[in-house]
Amino acid sequence: MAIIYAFANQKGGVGKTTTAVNVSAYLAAAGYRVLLVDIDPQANATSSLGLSVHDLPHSIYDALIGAVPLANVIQPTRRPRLTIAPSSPALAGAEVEMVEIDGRERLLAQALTPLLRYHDFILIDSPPSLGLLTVNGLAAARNGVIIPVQCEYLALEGLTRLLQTIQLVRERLNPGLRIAGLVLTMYDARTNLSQQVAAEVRRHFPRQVFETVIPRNVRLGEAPSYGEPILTYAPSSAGALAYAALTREIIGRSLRF
Amino acid sequence: MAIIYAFANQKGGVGKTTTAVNVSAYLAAAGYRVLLVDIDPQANATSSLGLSVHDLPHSIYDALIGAVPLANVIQPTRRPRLTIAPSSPALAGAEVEMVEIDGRERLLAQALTPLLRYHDFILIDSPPSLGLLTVNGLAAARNGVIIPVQCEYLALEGLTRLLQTIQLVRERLNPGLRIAGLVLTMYDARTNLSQQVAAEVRRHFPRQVFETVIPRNVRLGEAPSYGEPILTYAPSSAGALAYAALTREIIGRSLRF
Ligand SMILES: Nc1ncnc2c1ncn2[C@@H]1O[C@H](COP(=O)(O)OP(=O)(O)OP(=O)(O)O)[C@@H](O)[C@H]1O
Ligand SMILES: Nc1ncnc2c1ncn2[C@@H]1O[C@H](COP(=O)(O)OP(=O)(O)OP(=O)(O)O)[C@@H](O)[C@H]1O
Ligand SMILES: [Mg+2]
Ligand SMILES: [Mg+2]
Repeated sequence: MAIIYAFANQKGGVGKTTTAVNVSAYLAAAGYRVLLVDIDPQANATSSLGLSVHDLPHSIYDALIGAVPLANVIQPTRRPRLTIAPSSPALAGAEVEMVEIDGRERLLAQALTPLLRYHDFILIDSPPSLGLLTVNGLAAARNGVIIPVQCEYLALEGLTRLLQTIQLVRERLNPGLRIAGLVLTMYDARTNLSQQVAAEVRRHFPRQVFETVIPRNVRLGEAPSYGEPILTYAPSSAGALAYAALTREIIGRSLRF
Repeated sequence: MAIIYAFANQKGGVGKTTTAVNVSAYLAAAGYRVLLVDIDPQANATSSLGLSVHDLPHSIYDALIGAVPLANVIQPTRRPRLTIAPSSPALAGAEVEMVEIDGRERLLAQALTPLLRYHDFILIDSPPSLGLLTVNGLAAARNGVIIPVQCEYLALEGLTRLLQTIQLVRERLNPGLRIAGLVLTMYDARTNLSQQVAAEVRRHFPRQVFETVIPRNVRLGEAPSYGEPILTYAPSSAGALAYAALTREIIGRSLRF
């Protein structure tokens, strides 16, 4: 039975996509069957794995709104055991269209149900908002939400609202929704700011913050332009070693399920 | 008659708020009467200028949806001649509420109309999406949109969709909407990635990219935690000098109006 995590944080540019893509790739390399679900209209996770949104017959939009089975939407990637449910720009209009549909918050959870036994992990990349698409991701995340937190002051500010939204989704849509972990990202050891933010996050979430801290590393920003995860683009870079370590921690925390 | 610019880019974390806040502060320091309008539910521009969303009687939400005159929402800041129409978390639910209202894309433009002669510049900070709030900002931006572009590959990818949205708003809501300029942000001279992205943006938008490039500078990330713009927090930092220079360029491009 697949373990499902959503990667969510409404603050923009904190490393949601980079974390979802690279953890997916390391999980697949470790032998797990992984489905990455891209519910961000920007489709950054889709392009980060080398797919072009314009060449695809279907996207997650069709599975959420157009009643195409999700199995028909899924595409292979260059990495063995790693598949993706790609996004498309059509998804930008989805939130308005979904408002009219009964059970609009559970469309993704329903679409995933027939696929649970074919994957070991299902990871969901969310857009930078707390709208209906992100709520669909949280409602589908049976095993919890992983929150990337950029080591910046403004990234701290948004955590309260995110926790409130998680609480609401847990009460109304997904009783199993918990914080599976917080990942400190873009950490720059040379700056006080990074150290202060990291200390603050550890103070508030002592048991949930992952040990692994993702450093700022330019290779992580370069990899998407080649359509590759860091694992193949720069496997011995600081970014790669950190995401490999984070993935081992996620596997460790997943064994309880 | 006020000059109105929107700062927009659906890609998250590219420097929209940092640019809107710091350009506002330098314009006010140069003697202009400036109103900063925060239409992002995250309310980062509001907190970056030292206001606490929980202490305010009204927010932009009340002016857009609750028919409170915008003049009653505006708050002073610690900087002379710089006022703000603050955001609040209530704004997160606004997009769904606005869908039902006639003329929903022009609510901000209408709210600003009575205030045009009391300000020299009105700057609008947008959320990381192309939804109804951002469209309201674009529809109100009589003098154009300023697009912060982070020097990262993924930030390049979203520009096409942003241009398409600008085109749509120009055709249907605001014939005067043009690209007032693109600002390269978080430039790290040590990396090829920054240089390549900057070269690519200059190639596509030769006349519209501002000369001034904003470097990555930790002081810009620290300033919001003190509720201050860079102008008072670290006035001789690389970040401050760059935003001062950018503001001079914006004033130069505004003289044509
Ligand atoms: N540890 C890192 N070091 C250097 N660059 C990074 C790192 N993590 C992410 N990046 C780069 O920073 C930018 C923001 O990261 P990313 O797009 O993953 O964030 P996001 O939260 O998914 O953004 P959005 O809110 O737009 O969805 C991207 O250009 C990415 O390549
Ligand atoms: N030139 C810079 N150098 C260093 N840090 C910066 C710079 N510009 C912005 N920052 C920091 O990077 C983060 C992202 O910037 P900012 O919040 O302004 O982007 P945004 O586009 O408004 O994000 P969002 O999409 O969430 O609204 C913030 O923590 C900010 O303090
Ligand atoms: Mg993303
Ligand atoms: Mg912002």
